[in-house]
Amino acid sequence: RVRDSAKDEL
Amino acid sequence: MNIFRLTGDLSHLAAIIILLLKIWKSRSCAGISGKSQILFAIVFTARYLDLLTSFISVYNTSMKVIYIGCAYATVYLIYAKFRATYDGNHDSFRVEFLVVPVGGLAVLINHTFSPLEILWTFSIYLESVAILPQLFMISKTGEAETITTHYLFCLGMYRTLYLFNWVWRFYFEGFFDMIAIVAGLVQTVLYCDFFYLYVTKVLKGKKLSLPA
Repeated sequence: RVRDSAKDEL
Repeated sequence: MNIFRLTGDLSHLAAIIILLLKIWKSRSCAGISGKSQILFAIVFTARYLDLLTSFISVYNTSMKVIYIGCAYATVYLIYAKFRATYDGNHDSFRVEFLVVPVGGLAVLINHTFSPLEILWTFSIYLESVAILPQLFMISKTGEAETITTHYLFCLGMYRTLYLFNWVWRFYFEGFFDMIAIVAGLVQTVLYCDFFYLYVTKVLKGKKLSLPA
């Protein structure tokens, strides 16, 4: 999902 | 990880450290908006709750811990240790006009209607406007210490670099997060006026004073 990979950002 | 995200994170870290050292060494928070620092502490708290639920990397976890630690340390220095130097009269931005609409928006527009997701969205929206009390304070006092302008420049550059990071990730990874991108654009736009003054004044050795 788009969101999960954004999770690796600070 | 790409160069834009790395330099963005380092710029953000530099800003946080510059501010903390400025207050600690000068033993004064004159010209600093305590309200903005409280908003940043809220932003980090709401966004980094996943510290408790997921581990991504040593870098990710350590940076989050440093950000949260420094944010609360800065708020502590402003409102407790060096409270006497806090300029409450000029730090008069009505933050409730930011927190309430941002909170409502986070509940209405998000990727998933779950507590962690809504808190993350809230922190993204709040971060985009969290600097307003600080910019408002500078417009009221009509000036800013040079060290404060360096802090603001690094802080503004961090999200600007993140915009390039998202272009990079869209092009190479097909990844994009519309909520983060739109909020990041708003956040960067809010710094444009300051960036102009920083480049035309501070970089020429002048003091940053308003009206321009």
